[in-house]
Amino acid sequence: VEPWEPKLEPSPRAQYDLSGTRAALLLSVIRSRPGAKHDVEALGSLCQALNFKITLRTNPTAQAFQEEMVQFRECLDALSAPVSCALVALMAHGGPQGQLLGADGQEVQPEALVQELNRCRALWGCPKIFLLQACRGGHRDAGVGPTALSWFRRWLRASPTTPSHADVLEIYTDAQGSASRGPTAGSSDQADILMVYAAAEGCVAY
Amino acid sequence: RDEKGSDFIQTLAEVLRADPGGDLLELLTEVNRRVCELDVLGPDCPERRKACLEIRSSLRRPLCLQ
Repeated sequence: VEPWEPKLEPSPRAQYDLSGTRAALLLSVIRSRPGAKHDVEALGSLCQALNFKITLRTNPTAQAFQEEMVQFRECLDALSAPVSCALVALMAHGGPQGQLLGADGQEVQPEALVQELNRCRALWGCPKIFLLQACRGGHRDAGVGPTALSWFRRWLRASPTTPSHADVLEIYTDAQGSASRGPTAGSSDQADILMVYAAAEGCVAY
Repeated sequence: RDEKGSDFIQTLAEVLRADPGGDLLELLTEVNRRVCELDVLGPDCPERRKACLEIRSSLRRPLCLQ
């Protein structure tokens, strides 16, 4: 009988362990988005260099966005080898309320896709990266600075909030939730998520 | 995007390729700095425009992809 030894938790400063499988799902609507192929190529090449196993689907409909995510989750859960990280890139036109528009013009909520991956047992305690290249509304940010000053003054008269979204970094260290399950017992099911939007809320993504 | 892809994805690829072992949140801050510096001009956008990323993280540890 092996003597019992306490299992040491990694130091809080320790990095995520990425020694297991890394998986990437790239969903891109390239129809009516000129140049979108360049993004697919750049991300594909980057993911390959970073040792991600890549699943690519172009021109998904709104329903296919959801289906691909379900399939991705199921594949990860079915793997016998440990999974250490997932990266999901969602690239499409965006609706005014932050929706993604599938190749069929129908809408899908990115939050629903995030929740789908959150259900992935293989990814409990592992980092989940979401890259969202899509408009989140129609506001065009003129920025601030000398050349934008006249626009800024006009804008201030019309709106009570600041026009530029520069330097917005929202860190959510949400510790709520009490699910004690899986390899990271005690952590929130909202933890370990990194979401990067190409634009601030309500703004056009270029 | 029409000619070379979107500012966000292209800058992300550029920054991560240059320092794949860096902390991802720090690298994303650098991506945002570069994207914010860009001026966007286009046929449907005759005036100078800006873009800015939004980064939401509930990561509990440093994340380095290499």
